Formats: sequence, C-alpha cells, structure tokens
Amino acid sequence: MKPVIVVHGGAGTIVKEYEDQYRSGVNRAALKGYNVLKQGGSALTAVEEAVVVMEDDTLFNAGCGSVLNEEGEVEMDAIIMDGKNLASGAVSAVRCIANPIKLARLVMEKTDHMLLTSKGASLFAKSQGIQEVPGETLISERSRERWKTNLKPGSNPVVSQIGLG
Amino acid sequence: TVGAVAIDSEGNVACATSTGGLTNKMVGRVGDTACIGSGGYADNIVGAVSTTGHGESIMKMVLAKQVLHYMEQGMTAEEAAEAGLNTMKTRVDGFGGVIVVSRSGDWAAKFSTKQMTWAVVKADVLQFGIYHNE
Repeated sequence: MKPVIVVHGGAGTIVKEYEDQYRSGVNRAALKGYNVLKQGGSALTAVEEAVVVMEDDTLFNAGCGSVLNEEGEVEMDAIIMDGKNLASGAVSAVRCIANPIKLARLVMEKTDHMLLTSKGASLFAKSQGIQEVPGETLISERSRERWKTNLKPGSNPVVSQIGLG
Repeated sequence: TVGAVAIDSEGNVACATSTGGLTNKMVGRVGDTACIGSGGYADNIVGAVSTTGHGESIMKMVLAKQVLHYMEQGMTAEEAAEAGLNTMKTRVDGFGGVIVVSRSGDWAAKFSTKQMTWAVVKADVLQFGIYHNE
C-alpha cells in the first residue's frame, strides 16, 4: 500500500492577507505526517504528528491560537482513532495543554475510556507527565481581538459564523 | 479546527481532529470534535474521516460515520464526502468540510463552506487548496 495523508486546517473564516500562511501551514503538517509514513511509521502517529504541527501554529483554531470562550479562555477538544482495532481516545473542554491531540492518544492507550473531560482530563494529563502551560500562552493576539469584537453590543458571533463552518 | 487522515504502508487508517471550538462559545460547550463518529472515525474496512464545520450540525448527522456509511454502500471517497455534506445541508441546514481516505488510498477534501484549507501527499506529490475548484 502506498501511504497517503490528507489534512485540513478548518472551514472557518480565512483572512485574505494570511492565505499564503494558511497554505504553508497545512503543507507543513501534511509533509510532517507523510515523512512519518515514508519512514514506515503508522497512520496513527502520522495523523498525530500532522495535527501537532497545526496545533502549534497560531493561525489555526486548535492548541495555540484557539478561539476564546465567552469568558476569554481557551477550552479545547480533540479525538484520535486507530482504524486497525477501532481504538479511540478523546478529550474535551481541556485548558492549559499545548497539544490536546497527544492527550487524546494517551486516553486511548493508557485508559479503558473513550473520553475524558475538563478537570478529569487535566488530572489525567498531570498523571501522565504532561506539563501544564499558562493559559495565556495559548492565546493569540488575533483570537483575543476577535473575542473582544464579539463582546461589543449588537455583536452576534453565532449568526456571523453561519455558512462559514 | 484542524484534522488529518492517513493510510500507512500496512493498510492501516487513522484520523485525528483538534479544535478550540466556536468563538465566544458558552463555557463548557463541547462540539463535534471530541465525539466519536462526528469529529472523526477510522475503520480499516472502509477508511478514515476527519470533519470541520458547525459542530452541532455535524453531531446531529454523526457526519464522519455517515460518510463512511456511504462508502460502505459503494460510493467513492469523493462521492461519499459530497453526499454527507449535502445531506447535512438539506437536513439540518449545516455547513462544513470533510477529509477522507479510503482503504484503497483514494482521498477527498470537500466542503460546503466558502473555503477550507487542505493539503494531501500521495506518491510523494503534494497538493493543496483553499477555495472551490482549486
């Protein structure tokens, strides 16, 4: 079987002036995952590595650069699944974790569960030696500005995102 | 939201999806990403899917599993991706995008939104795009 990897960086709003950076971001992620595959690595590790690249890129809405909730904080969700045995792990509403996808994989591999959320996910992360990062370090200037704009009277962030994904 | 699907040299498929969610969302709101079958699904017998878009709509459709169901019925990865997104638009007025890889290595990157950033590498060739018809 010839290996293949496909990645996406989301279907939300794309700022025209950042188009080239979006393109290079997904390209880097795809190539990172493909290199894993070319070296004989598993599809599971390839998708994890590709997603980590985008979680670390402030341009994308995941990991560092995530959008903010109504209180101005980052809460992230992630899932990973292995088609070989239908094993899967997920986390939701996690804070202060740089790479939620790595935590999701640990849920899959180190617990009997499918999904850990919020405080439980944080406690599990700590037990696995995943270091917490200050919440502020996950917030990009762009995310903060968007959050502030959406707080203005008359703003409706839900309606303004209809049709954008 | 970001995501990836892949098939390795042994024919194993996998998916991964990660997100910060909806901007200015309610505290505690969880969308499709963490929900198996919605934010992603992978099964060596069919293929793997990762989704992005309006989370509540994707959850109503269990979109990733729905796309794989269409493939089980005989659709190609591309046909199944389009069918899944069309059904979501028709049934729940929801928009989004999916990436798919089949067990035979066929792939698709489809979206019903105005744009979705995507990239694929197959046979050492990199392709990518943002807008429709790229």
